[in-house]
Amino acid sequence: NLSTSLRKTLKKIANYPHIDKDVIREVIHDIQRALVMADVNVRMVRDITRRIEERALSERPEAGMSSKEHVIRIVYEELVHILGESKEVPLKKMNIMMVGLYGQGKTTTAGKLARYFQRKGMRVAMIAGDVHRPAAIDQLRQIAEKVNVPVYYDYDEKDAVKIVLGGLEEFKHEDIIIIDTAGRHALEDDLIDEMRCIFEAVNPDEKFLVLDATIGQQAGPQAKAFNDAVQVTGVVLTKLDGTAKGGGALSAVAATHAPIVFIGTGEHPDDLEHFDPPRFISRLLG
Amino acid sequence: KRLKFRVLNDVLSELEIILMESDVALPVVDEITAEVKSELEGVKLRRKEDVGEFIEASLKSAIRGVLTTNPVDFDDFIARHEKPVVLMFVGVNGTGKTTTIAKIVQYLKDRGYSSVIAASDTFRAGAIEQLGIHSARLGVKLIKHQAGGDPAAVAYDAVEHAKARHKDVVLIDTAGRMQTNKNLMDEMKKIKRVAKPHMMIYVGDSLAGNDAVEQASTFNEAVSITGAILCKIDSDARGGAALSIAHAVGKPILFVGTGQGYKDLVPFSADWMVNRLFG
Ligand SMILES: Nc1nc2c(ncn2[C@@H]2O[C@H](COP(=O)(O)OP(=O)(O)OP(=O)(O)O)[C@@H](O)[C@H]2O)c(=O)[nH]1
Ligand SMILES: Nc1nc2c(ncn2[C@@H]2O[C@H](COP(=O)(O)OP(=O)(O)OP(=O)(O)O)[C@@H](O)[C@H]2O)c(=O)[nH]1
Ligand SMILES: [Mg+2]
Ligand SMILES: [Mg+2]
Repeated sequence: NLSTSLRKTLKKIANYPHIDKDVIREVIHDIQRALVMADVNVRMVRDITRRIEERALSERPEAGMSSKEHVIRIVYEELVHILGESKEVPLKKMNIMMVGLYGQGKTTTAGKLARYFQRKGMRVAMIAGDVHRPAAIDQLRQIAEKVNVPVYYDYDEKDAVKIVLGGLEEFKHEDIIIIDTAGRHALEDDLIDEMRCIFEAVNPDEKFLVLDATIGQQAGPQAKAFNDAVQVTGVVLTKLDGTAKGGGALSAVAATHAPIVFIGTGEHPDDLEHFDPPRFISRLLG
Repeated sequence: KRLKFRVLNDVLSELEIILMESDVALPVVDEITAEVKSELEGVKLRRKEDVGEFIEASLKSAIRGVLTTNPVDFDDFIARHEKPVVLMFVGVNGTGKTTTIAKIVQYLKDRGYSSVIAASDTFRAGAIEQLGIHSARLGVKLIKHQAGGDPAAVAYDAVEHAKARHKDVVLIDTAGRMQTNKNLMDEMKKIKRVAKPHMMIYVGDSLAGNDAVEQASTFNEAVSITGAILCKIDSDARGGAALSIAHAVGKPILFVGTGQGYKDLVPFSADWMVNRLFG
């Protein structure tokens, strides 16, 4: 009868995707602010925003989606695209070189990775390649003892390459060798050279850039400098047990073309998790 | 001519981007530009060219205002205060607290003051050894207990030692901690209760972005900060975190860390920061 068919028609119309431009602009504005507050690079936010707006206004929303949900879905896709292919670190014989800025968590993460691979049944060893920081060797030795992994060190050797080569020789029968290196930043030519020398002498299978989730707009430029020197193969984002959103990681991924492989969620050897893009993105968008 | 709303907004947007790209937290950028807008409301200018300069001048003055609130003259404070003066250093993980303490000891040495360091980071691997190396190089006494010991007890012992041996300054190193960790924030409050520091110094990282506000605010609520020291400015970070922190807690930035050496500590100045932000 007429009332049933009218009701059917009204229902169909209600489900037609319609685009409310004002709502879209408002949602995009909120997302833009959220991304900036999450420490995503400002220029990247502008680029992302432009793409989202173009897509939101030109693409049809999926059936039943509100204008707001339509935008969020597009934002999600754009961010997943920037994060790139996720990667499972292979369980094979390899050397892993830890690099990064001062105080990001390289040494602590080395211990976490040691425990991670050991629990997977691999034989793990570590090399104390930081010859600069006071008591860096003591720090790594105490961590190594805690995770029950051997560590190679030399209190008197100031040549980092010599130490690393010595450690690789000593541990050539181990499966996973984790090489800790000193903190450094892009403007320190001598330290960037040191890092490049270690890289060229050893040619490590993996080069993990350890990045603090609280880092701001310097993430991109610094990651690029590290990548130019050693071709980063993975990013570890640390200190996500705090309130920082870690937007700098997007710039690091974009600069290195390397995926985020792990996240750090605390100070203990167990505080290492696999990177989970949906969780990261929802945290980013607040 | 009156400052046209559209022109004002365009110029302000440009300046906002400069601030955001310099790591000034977004809420702080909002407040500063709102302040500039209200100051420039209906202002009359003589020439068209004045507009951009006028807005920028107003912005710089607003920024200077944030950076010069509740000023503390560190040298004067140390000079006048009854000895031993107790300084406690706090902040999140890896910002540069321990290295900064070494630099402050050097700074005090250069001015004729004697120091005692309290190794109140009893948790982190190698923390006590790290201070052991610094104190040996600087020729100052380090008060330490065994790893895993009570941080407050170490601080207490250091203050007692300084009183007994007539040392001028006690510097308490504490473990890095996330402001979200209630147990660690309580531990920090306990160290403060026991050691009764005269200065609570928040050590921040110049590389930090928007989270600097949340971190500093929470620390300030917990232990009331006297002033902040911002490290690693030599990494080319513009250091807008200085503005974020100063705005969030209403306290001054005392020094900036410019490297890993003992002399790499520079007294902070608002003019220096403004020039750094605007090239
Ligand atoms: N809360 C928290 N703290 C962390 C995490 N990762 C590292 N830390 C802490 O951050 C601080 C710095 O860690 P380190 O491992 O010494 O950093 P680093 O990169 O080796 O430092 P440098 O060698 O000096 O460049 C320490 O207090 C660690 O315990 C994390 O995921 N969460
Ligand atoms: N380039 C540079 N490096 C710095 C500066 N301040 C500290 N560092 C380095 O940053 C790293 C961490 O410094 P620490 O003094 O151990 O930091 P912390 O806050 O005591 O760390 P936790 O106790 O683990 O929380 C070390 O490698 C220092 O040498 C600075 O102003 N410039
Ligand atoms: Mg280290
Ligand atoms: Mg420390």
